[in-house]
Amino acid sequence: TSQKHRDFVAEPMGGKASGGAWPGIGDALGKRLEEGGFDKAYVVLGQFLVLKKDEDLFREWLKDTCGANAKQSRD
Amino acid sequence: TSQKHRDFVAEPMGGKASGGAWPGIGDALGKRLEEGGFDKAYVVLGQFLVLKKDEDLFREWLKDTCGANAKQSRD
Amino acid sequence: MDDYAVLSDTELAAVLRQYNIPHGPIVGSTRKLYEKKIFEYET
Repeated sequence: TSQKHRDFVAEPMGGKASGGAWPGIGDALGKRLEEGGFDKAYVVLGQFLVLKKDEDLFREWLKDTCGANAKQSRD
Repeated sequence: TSQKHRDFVAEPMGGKASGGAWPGIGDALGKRLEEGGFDKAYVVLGQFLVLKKDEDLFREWLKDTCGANAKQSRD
Repeated sequence: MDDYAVLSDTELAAVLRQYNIPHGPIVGSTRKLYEKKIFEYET
């Protein structure tokens, strides 16, 4: 896994900003997520849980919401 | 807090069924939540997170979704 | 309430901001709640 991933999992979910800090999600995609109201990591986690932790659904939602491609959404 | 509450917080969020097992949410309300697709505790947790942990919004959503009254949603 | 259904998520969020209604992202599981909040505000 990338350093970015290790940094991300190292800190508690509570206060995490979203955006560029996320593995796979660069600044551009992060910006779009924030514009969509997903300005904190826990909000995106919430969406994953509401999608019942279904990875395919979540990746599809991520693609629709911020244009993440297959690799980015997998990361 | 009630015994129900202590039991609830004692186990990990991962596998929790929703419905009657929740403090404040009896079988009837739990059934309606399940019919609305919120059949596991983590899905309802996801909804709380997507509502940005706003208690008022969450309570309103709970009332709309399963008819919880003020006390039930507070619990 | 139905006339909000034609709004896109972005448009709905703009109305919520305009009315200063606290909100999170507009997703499938929150959209109805926010449409109701706007309806209540306008009525």
